[in-house]
Amino acid sequence: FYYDNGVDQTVVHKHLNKREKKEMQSEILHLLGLEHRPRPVLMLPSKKKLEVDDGLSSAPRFLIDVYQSLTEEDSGELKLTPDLIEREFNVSDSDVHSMDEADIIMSFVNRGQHLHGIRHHHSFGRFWFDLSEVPAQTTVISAELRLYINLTMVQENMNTTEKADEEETEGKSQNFSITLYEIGLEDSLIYIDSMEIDSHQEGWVAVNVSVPLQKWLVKPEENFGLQLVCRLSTSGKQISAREVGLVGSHGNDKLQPFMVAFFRSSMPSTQKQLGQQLPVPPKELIDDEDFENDEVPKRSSR
Amino acid sequence: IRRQTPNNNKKRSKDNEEFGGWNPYADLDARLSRRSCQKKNLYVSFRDLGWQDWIIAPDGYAASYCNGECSFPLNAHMNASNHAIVQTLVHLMNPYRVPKPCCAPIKLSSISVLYFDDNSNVILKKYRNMVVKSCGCH
Repeated sequence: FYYDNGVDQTVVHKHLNKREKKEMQSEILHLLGLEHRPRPVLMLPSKKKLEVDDGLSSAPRFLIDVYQSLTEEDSGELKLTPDLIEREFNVSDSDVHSMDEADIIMSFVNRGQHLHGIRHHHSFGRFWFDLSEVPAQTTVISAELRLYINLTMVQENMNTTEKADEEETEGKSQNFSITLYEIGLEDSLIYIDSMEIDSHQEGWVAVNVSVPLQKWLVKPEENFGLQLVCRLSTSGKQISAREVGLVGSHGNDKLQPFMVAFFRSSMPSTQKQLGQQLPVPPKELIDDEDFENDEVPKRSSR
Repeated sequence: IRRQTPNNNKKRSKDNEEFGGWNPYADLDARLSRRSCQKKNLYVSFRDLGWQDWIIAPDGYAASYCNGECSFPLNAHMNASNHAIVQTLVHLMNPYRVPKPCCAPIKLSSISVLYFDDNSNVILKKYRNMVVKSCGCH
């Protein structure tokens, strides 16, 4: 435990023993608004993470770019300088606005390919995200599913496609339409959005999934994920996402589909000002009537 | 310094016990030895806490803290608010009942922390008022 000894030197005050270290950890975890110390399955490479080029899929990479694009303003607030994130992930102005407004930004790794029990043809076009760790007392500002279109994949597919109808595949650019559905009860499909893709298009595209996300946060048991359906614009014939050039769960790590969500912390402002959590007086000091009709939400015990 | 009348002494000693002894205006040398209000370094190290496996960035942050006295004459201190002068004068008149101005942050800034949750999703959280930029007498 280091502190300044009054003559501008930092000195070791004392070495904490195991119990004190545990206490200090839980105090700082609480300051960070965390109930427990996360134990992610994916262990980060030991060397400096921010420069790590491989080993990180698109979901963490997106947020590392956002993290590196945040700068501190004179007012003490954090502001986004969007150049890096715009270049890498082709974000829109509304995205930049959401990033500035958000207190919490989460990127979710797609678990759709591991899901069983959902009988939908394309294993690729299926997305499911684990929302169990979304912090409580937050409201959704916006959310989007991000997909990467790889031009080389489109060309490979066009070359291998049998020339059933020449004019469709001859040099002329093809148009695809991709439609995103929410998978509802009994595998019903609930329309979310659709967009036209040109076969010469490359890069990230985003589909707004704020509505299903808000619903899943309220009813986690109805989170069956999302289903993508791709078609040839001309004939309406259904094709696989691979033929559209969409990178799936077996593609390049950095280009994997992922969801990103922007949340506003909806704690009472004092708690927000005090760094997310107010210290809670020990139970014996709280006489119940004080808290009977208190509108402040139930506080977590410490 | 008020003229010491015997009963005043009695009152003072009673007050003294009541208010824990040290009177910054009686023991002058003690006062001078205390440094005036200023910002001090304190670094919260996520690395020392052994959190490198789940916190992607930063390695820690310079939280700092404020320390030192807000004593008369206040103009010796940087960043004393106008009201701090009033607070000091009232304290001078009634040192055992009215506190001196307090040495506290006058400018705080934010940090953002990037970390993995249990499901290896990634969370970027912004925290306001986490770093002391400057201290002053309030």
